[in-house]
Amino acid sequence: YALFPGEPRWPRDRRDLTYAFDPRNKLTDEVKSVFARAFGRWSDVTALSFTNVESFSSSDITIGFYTGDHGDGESFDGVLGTLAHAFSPPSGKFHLDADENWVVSGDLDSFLSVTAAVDLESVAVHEIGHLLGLGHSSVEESIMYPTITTGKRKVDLTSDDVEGIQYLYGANPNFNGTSPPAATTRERDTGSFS
Amino acid sequence: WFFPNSTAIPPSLRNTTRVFWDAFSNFTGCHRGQNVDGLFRIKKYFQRFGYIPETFTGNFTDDFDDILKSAIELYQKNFRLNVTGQLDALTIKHIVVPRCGNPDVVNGTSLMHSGRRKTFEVSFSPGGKVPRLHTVKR
Repeated sequence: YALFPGEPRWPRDRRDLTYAFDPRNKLTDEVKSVFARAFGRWSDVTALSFTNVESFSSSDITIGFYTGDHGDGESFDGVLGTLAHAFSPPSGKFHLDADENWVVSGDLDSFLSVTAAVDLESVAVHEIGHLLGLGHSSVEESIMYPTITTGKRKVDLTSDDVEGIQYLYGANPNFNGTSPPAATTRERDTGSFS
Repeated sequence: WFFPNSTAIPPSLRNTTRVFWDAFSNFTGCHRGQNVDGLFRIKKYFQRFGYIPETFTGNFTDDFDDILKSAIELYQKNFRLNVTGQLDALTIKHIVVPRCGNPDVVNGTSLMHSGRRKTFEVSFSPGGKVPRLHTVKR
């Protein structure tokens, strides 16, 4: 695992984080539930919690789908290429390329590797790692590895990812090192996916 | 575009072999000293992900120069590819895979192959009035 220069992380008094979606995207509950699941994968293993709130302007983490130049100097490039990016703590900005073809559900069995569609949860889990302070890892199996092949689903945190996030925030008290503890995010409990 | 599941993906997307950075495939085999039409684009790619510092202004040439060679070597090291300094087929195949927009190199420091955090085991030995600090790099 790797960290950003200076090892930025969320301060001790801000570990119960909130997140909100850009209302202009008018996302369905189904799409929002994918992010709740992705946040849950990180809160399972570390001492952070994530709660979905309505207020986009005041939440810790802001999530939006944008195309091309969207004002942060890192333009998106249409289908494939760069898929999303997220800023290190405590910025909380998480942007996804609205031009991509996102597959929302997890059933990728019939996925053909040469399609031009990408698994949304795989990208969400990776970018949330950046939001929490992890950089790109050179371990190919890691969630924090920079590339994702189309048609591939990669959502389970590896020991490399867990070691990195626990270095920054410590372990979830319920995490026993093998199977993830019961979910700690409120949104996840109510998501239609669970 | 959101597809509820993979079976909802239309045929036009299922069988596409289009890769966003298609044009880079034309540079397969390129090496230092060559001048190849359009090579400046891959320099822009490497600058985008931090492999060429921002201090190099955007007007890149089509020369396969030392700037590009160093960028490729660092990229190959980060992704544990053979460090050839050339745009060999495997490196090109890797470059065209969709990816996160965050850079791999920040302020000239490669985040990736710096590898795991070093942990120091701290211990104090009582000797003398002032305990001495001992560290062991693990």
